[in-house]
Amino acid sequence: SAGGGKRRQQNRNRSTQPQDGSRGLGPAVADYNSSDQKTACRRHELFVSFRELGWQDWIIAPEGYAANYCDGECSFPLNAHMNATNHAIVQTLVHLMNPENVPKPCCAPTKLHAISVLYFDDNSNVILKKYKNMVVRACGCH
Amino acid sequence: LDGNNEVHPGFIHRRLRTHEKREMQKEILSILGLPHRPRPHPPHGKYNSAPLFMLDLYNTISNEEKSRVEGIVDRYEPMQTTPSPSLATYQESAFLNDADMVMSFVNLGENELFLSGQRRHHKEFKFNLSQIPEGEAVTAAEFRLYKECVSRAFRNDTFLVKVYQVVKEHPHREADFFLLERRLWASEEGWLEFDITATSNLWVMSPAHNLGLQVSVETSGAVSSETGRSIGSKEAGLAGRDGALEKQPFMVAFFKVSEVHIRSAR
Repeated sequence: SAGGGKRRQQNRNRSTQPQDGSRGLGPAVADYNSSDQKTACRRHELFVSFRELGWQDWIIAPEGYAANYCDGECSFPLNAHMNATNHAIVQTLVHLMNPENVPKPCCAPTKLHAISVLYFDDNSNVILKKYKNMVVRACGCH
Repeated sequence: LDGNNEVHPGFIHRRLRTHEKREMQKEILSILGLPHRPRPHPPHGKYNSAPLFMLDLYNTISNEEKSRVEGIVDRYEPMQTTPSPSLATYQESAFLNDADMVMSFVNLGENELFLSGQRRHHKEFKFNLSQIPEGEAVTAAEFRLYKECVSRAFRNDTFLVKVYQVVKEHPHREADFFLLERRLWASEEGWLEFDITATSNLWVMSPAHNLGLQVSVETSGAVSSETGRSIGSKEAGLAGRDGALEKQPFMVAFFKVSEVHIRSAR
């Protein structure tokens, strides 16, 4: 399409010699395989510590939980390396055509798990509760 | 930190200010569905029977989740963690698997009375069920009493333990009751479980009807000639509030969410 011409030209100038498998696949792939890999959408570890929050007097178990979070770029081509929805791929294409107006897809959780928490209430009754969708097991582009 | 223990460039690595820390705590409390941080007063700083029982349930759930993630056995097996009141039956495991929330209740009152006119001992128990979050429905509830082996005088006897739901109190005569009963040997030792699901449902729906439970014991001996004689709960070996921490009576209820919770914007 006519829209991204200037940007594609810039990409072409930026790209170095494509290496091995990416030869012939175009500048975007070559770019991705180098520096973009570090900023690609992926899961990062983040532990929420109930102990650090000073909550041991009312939370019996666990001491904390690995909540994790998703962060990174959702750049073309999505399906080559990560868990992306079909719509995210369409969104990427539309973004490529109209980068000023259409954002890239979001890096967000694709698989979430539950945890159980055991705690006292104000009356010293004990509650065991299952919380769904508390732990990020996998990230992807939406 | 990311997986390689490197600080992610997008991560804010600075110490939070006091008000920011407070806000962060509020947000995490909100995720847990709590309006404020609970301030419990557990006695003696040690866990009694109810937290020990709940910890047993927690460990069961956690081990199951771990096994599921690791693809190992996905079948419940009761844990033997004496002297804590462990899960005893497969029926309980079914309650647990089906429950969104399990809650144990502290016994608020325990008066032992002797009605001389009727020559009857009985013990009163009260539980506060008014703090249950909205939208939670009781699927099962149990009243748990620990029974110790009693002295030689009763060794070969059986007892009839009667648990009553107090239905209505009257100023000048005995209250109206709903009866649950259990026959057991004097020499038996362990946890007695009484199904009080219907009673708890009534208490949740209508807190004004929560007049507690009453327990009485009488001899029903195969050996004793005194069948039907009312005896004190201590004589029968029933542990009370003044007994060992891990043997104190409590109530446990299993809940299922009946409504969709939507977190409101703050």
